[in-house]
Amino acid sequence: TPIQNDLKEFYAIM
Amino acid sequence: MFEARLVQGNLLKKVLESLKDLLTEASWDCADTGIQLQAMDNSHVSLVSVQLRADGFDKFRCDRQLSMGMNLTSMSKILRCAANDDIITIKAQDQADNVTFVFESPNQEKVADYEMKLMNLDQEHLGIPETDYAAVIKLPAAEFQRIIKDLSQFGESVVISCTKEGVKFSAAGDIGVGNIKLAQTASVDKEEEAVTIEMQEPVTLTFACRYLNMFTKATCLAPQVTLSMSPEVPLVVEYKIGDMGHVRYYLAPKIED
Repeated sequence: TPIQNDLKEFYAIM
Repeated sequence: MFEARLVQGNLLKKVLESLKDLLTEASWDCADTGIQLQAMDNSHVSLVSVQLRADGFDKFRCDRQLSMGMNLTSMSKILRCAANDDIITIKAQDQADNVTFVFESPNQEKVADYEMKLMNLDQEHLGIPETDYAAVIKLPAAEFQRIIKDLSQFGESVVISCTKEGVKFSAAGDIGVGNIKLAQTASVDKEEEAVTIEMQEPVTLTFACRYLNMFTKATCLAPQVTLSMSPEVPLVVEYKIGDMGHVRYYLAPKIED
């Protein structure tokens, strides 16, 4: 089953 | 001091309806350009970004940058006290620890004001790079809401696949498999009913239904929704707020393990 990613893997914290 | 007056108050009511299932609290960042909000849901899987430009208000004054932390459940309760045709004004002093909402009936015979405490929220902000998406799909918002609602019965994930033929939404689970294919509409008499696809390269991504369902709460805001996709990056679901801004939802994809 596909695993949910976290947004922080794509966008950096400012 | 800060003061923003919106004659079409129901837009603000609808924005809160679009946020309250996903976020419990968030900060409204006010500047002379307008009001912005950016917050992730508690699981950090999705993010909402709201922009309300100053020129969309019929009166907008922001003497100093102001960040107002609010409990959105409370803010939603207050905005529910406004009638759909009320004029809504948001007011706050600089360094204030509360905000006032004023609701005026169109004939000015009834004026209500509600004061709410502000919160100190030091939430993380994410940097979202300008992206040239592989596929941008525009479709009727109600259509998208219906597709997600129907396919959510089949599984907890929806696969969105965009090719030059059109866009396909699929879901599979215990009861079976569902596929919905939307072709690009040739010509429609009403722009709002069109399905248009701008595709640079085919893209297929998998997303959790429960977030997509929460995003479609913004269907009340706009007749159309725009889906922007690129391989291995979050989906962007955008609803316009009149001609003064937008609500943008970002959702991280699910990756095959």
